[in-house]
Amino acid sequence: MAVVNESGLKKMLSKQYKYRDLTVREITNVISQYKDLKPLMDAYVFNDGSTRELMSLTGTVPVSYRGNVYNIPVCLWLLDTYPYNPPICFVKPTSAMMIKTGKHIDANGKIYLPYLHEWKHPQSDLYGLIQVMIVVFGEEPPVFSRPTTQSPFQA
Amino acid sequence: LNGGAVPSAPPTYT
Repeated sequence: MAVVNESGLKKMLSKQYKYRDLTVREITNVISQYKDLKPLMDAYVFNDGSTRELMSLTGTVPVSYRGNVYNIPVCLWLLDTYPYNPPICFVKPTSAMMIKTGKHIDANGKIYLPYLHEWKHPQSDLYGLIQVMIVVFGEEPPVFSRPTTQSPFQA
Repeated sequence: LNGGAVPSAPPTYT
């Protein structure tokens, strides 16, 4: 896996991102603090079915819940207007997990938070968003482990 | 090489 540095990120974001230098600076800051998040370019599918190559931060964030720390899998998509629009955020359950829908999570795993709803650069940023997620998920986890009693290995 | 942390979740919600 290539080492992700600022110049590498700038190349990945090419000219598509209107505020590339701001975006790169934020990503660099966040991945230095949250080392289990990785910047990736991938195809994002919009509601109308169109797709676009967008940058995401994909990986896990450490969430403390009832005295244990869990690595909650998330994917934060950055639009090409970032940071002037909020990221589109999802939990990404593994096959061993199921989504717990609620005030902050829909059945697709999409994350809804006042922090995203009220997003305003430069007061809002990825680092602040992740801190909010960690607090909110620590009270109400977005995923739980699936029961293992019906494992096919026992069939 | 850093593959990142293994995803984990709290025990089954009941």
